[in-house]
Amino acid sequence: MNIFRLIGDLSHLLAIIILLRKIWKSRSCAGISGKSQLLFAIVYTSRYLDLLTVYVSMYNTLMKLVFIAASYATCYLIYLKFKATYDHNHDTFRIEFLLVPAVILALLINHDFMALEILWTFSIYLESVAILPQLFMVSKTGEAESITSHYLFALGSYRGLYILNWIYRYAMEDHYDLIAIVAGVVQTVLYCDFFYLYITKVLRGKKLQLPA
Amino acid sequence: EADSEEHDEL
Repeated sequence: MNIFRLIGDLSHLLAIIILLRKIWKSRSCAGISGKSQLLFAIVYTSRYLDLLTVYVSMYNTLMKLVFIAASYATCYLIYLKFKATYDHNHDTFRIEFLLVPAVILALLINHDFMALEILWTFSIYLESVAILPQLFMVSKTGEAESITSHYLFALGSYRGLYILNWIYRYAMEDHYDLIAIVAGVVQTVLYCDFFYLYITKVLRGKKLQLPA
Repeated sequence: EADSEEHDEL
């Protein structure tokens, strides 16, 4: 564990809390892509199946359980409890265009052709693009509430911080995982445009609004 | 190279 990884994980945790709190407090999931949240639930479920086979640490186990539980809770709020507020007309990204390539890629490029390993690889590939329905929704409506922007910033920062973690681990421990690194860089790059808007607009007190 | 037996990151 190093500082970049810890802050990255905390940023990830913060993002999840911001989102759950926003939906719960406003009793609404307007502006939130249910499809992205569904993809995240698939990501954590397929990645953290190793909870059943290996024990890394208390921290590792707890965080995994929290991420799985929170992703299911978010889907529950969007698709069941606050279903009436879900903006499905704007949530039109075709997730099969992400799911199918992630499956194929995981079968072709992996560390080991074993069920758990392929599921882990699939989750890494899927996570890198899982935010696309949400970004697509923001671009479609042309705006995002500030709290949604904070959520996206915290979520985007997490993989960005992991890049620093990977550099650190390569330098200090001679450890690297190309699959995680390449997918993580792709994931972070997808947020770049959003990061720019967040820093130039939201942090200056303006709403995130795209030019017409 | 990464050890595929364990993924200690989240």
